[in-house]
Amino acid sequence: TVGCVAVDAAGNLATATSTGGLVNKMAGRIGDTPVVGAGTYANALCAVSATGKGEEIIRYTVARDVAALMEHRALPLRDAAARVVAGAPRGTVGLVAVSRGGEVCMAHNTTAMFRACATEAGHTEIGIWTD
Amino acid sequence: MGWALALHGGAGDVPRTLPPESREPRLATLRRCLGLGTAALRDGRAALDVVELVVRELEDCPHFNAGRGSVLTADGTVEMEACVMEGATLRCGAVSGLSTVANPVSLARLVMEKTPHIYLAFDGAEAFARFQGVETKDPSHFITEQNIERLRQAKEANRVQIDYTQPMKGPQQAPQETPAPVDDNSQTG
Repeated sequence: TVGCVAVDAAGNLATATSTGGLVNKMAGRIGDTPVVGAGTYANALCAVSATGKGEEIIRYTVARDVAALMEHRALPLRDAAARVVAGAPRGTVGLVAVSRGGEVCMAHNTTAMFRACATEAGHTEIGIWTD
Repeated sequence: MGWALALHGGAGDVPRTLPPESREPRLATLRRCLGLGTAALRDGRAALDVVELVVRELEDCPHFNAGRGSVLTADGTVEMEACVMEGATLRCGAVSGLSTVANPVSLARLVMEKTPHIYLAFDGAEAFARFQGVETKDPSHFITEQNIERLRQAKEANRVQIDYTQPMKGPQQAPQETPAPVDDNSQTG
């Protein structure tokens, strides 16, 4: 699975996710990626793209939950994402997210996630494992 | 705080011993895509254009599980899916079951922009692609030797795998009709 989230100079948010799914999946199996609110979601507060085990990401409505915690609990992006990822079964979820204010978060409860980010403020990161 | 972007190439049980010939091409693609996205944002491009541009690049890279390099179904075929969403308007588009569309993310955007729907799948999605005239390929374009081998290993182990699951050694239990308890490692490796 691959994905990208962005907030532009005008504060507009967007997300995109694409995948081939699971190795050896049954023909016709749908994962989380095209299920809006599970693997992919954006509103005026944040944009999220998730990756991992689709069935778990759907059960836990991962992408929408990050936005909902920001919306209803006023959590900052990093806390919202950390709470959702920690709440899913270990080894099943990774996500990247940005907020309207330009915060970036890359969280996963798997051993690794191929990830990269950059901000106008000059922060960049490219990584696989969490060192 | 200004513009920002983040991208991913999948998550899973990636061993620290991942050999350079597997690690470096992926990191190089992430670096190149980050550069493309950053330049586009610096030029004032809209967030929706940027995420589509970046994901198209990642779909074209055979080292990631999307577009070319998609993993295979139990039948040895490719069934790709994608989704886009725009935050300010809550507009979104999604596709599933694609086997010939070169860049599924762009078809997902066309569903959002050219139809009253959100989600088109399988034959309907493929027919929409033809109608829209997006670039299509022979299904074989998406299949790599590496993923043929991964499917063979998964079949041998009798299970499905998320990105980067490592092959397990020794006899495995058959996949269960109902999802196994999450702590059953054979389902996630």
